[in-house]
Amino acid sequence: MLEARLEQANLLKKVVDAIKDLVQDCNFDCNDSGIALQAMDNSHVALVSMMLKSESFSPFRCDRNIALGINLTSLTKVLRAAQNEDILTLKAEDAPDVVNLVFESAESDRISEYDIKLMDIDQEHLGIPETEYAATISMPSAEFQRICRDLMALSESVSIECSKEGVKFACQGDIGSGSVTLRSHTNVDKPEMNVEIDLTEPVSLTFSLKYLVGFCKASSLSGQVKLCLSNEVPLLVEYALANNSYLRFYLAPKIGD
Amino acid sequence: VKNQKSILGFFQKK
Repeated sequence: MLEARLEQANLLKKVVDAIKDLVQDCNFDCNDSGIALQAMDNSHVALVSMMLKSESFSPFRCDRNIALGINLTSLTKVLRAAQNEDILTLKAEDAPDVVNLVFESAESDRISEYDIKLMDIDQEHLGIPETEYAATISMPSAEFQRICRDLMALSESVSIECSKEGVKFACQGDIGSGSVTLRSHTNVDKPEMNVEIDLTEPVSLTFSLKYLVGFCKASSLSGQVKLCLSNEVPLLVEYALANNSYLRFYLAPKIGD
Repeated sequence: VKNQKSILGFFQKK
């Protein structure tokens, strides 16, 4: 059986909120290492990969591999009933029909309990190859969100060019063009404001802004976002969570003109 | 999406 207790419901609320517009039905794969999720969007352009390590829960117990097929719209409805600060416990039997969610208020004696019916989801897992990326950029997640939103006002797509000069986000649209360039930057007082660019060779790729703006819904999960790029491979957008847990998005590039 | 590659072109089904 599965029993996983999260100190704050907020974490799951934010994760589900960040992915629910991208994927609708998905398996939460539970085993003794934690709870994982991998799903593609309907157009097969983007892939979300979530890992909530067992260390992110206290306690965490999962004796066997259990796949919880959950509709994220249903999960969102139930998670809305949880306060951000509530303690959240997920429970399921070994061959479950439902997943049980318990929300406990730390301040009051209120305990709420919900069951969500599970779905049988036949989901194919994709093998994600280990990649030595040509460029890795760590930057404030709010900055990345702002750049994507600003450029989306002009164009459907953005080119991300990484060179010794820095990283340049550029777009061209009907009304004109725009770009934002960031250079490496260290803020001793506020490390979450750092921009770090690790480059082994120059990269230039084009991506759909609609997807990137969608990924940025995860911004509240982490002060920093990591972008990993290599020519001709999907972009990796990673939001690191505590205890080596993570929320990753992969986005296939667009073909250049 | 026009000119958009698929993620399946990069990651293989297990």
